[in-house]
Amino acid sequence: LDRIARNKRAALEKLASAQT
Amino acid sequence: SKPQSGAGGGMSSHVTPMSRPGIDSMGGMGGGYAGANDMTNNGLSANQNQVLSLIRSCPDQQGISIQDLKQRLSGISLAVIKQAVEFLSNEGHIFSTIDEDHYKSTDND
Repeated sequence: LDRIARNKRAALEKLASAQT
Repeated sequence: SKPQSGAGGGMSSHVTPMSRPGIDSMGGMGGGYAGANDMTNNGLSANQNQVLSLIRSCPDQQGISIQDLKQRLSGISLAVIKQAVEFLSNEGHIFSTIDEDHYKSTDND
C-alpha cells in the first residue's frame, strides 16, 4: 500500500498548489 | 420592467450535461475559473461535485471504485464519471489508491 501513500502525497501537493 | 420568470425559454443558453462532448476546458490555469456556471461552490460542475462527495463519503482505505460510483450515480454515464474523476484527480481532490479504478479523496481523512 505504498502506492496509496505516494499518490495521496502527490494529490495533496497538487491540491495545495492549485489553491494558492 | 421585464417580467422574466425563470421558466427557461426554449432557445436560451442552458447547459445540458449530456450535450457536452468529451472536451473539457482544462486549458486555462487549472481550476481558476470562478462562476462559469451556477450550482458550483468550488469551481466544480454538478457532476463533479456529486462524484467528489461520494468519494468523500467512502471510509475505505482503498477508496471507492469507479464501478461503485457508477452504481450510485445511476443517472450519470460512465464516461462522464470517468471524466469527473480525472478532473478531480488532476486538481488533487482525489487520488487513485490500489489501482486506477479506486479513488479516495484527499480532504477527508
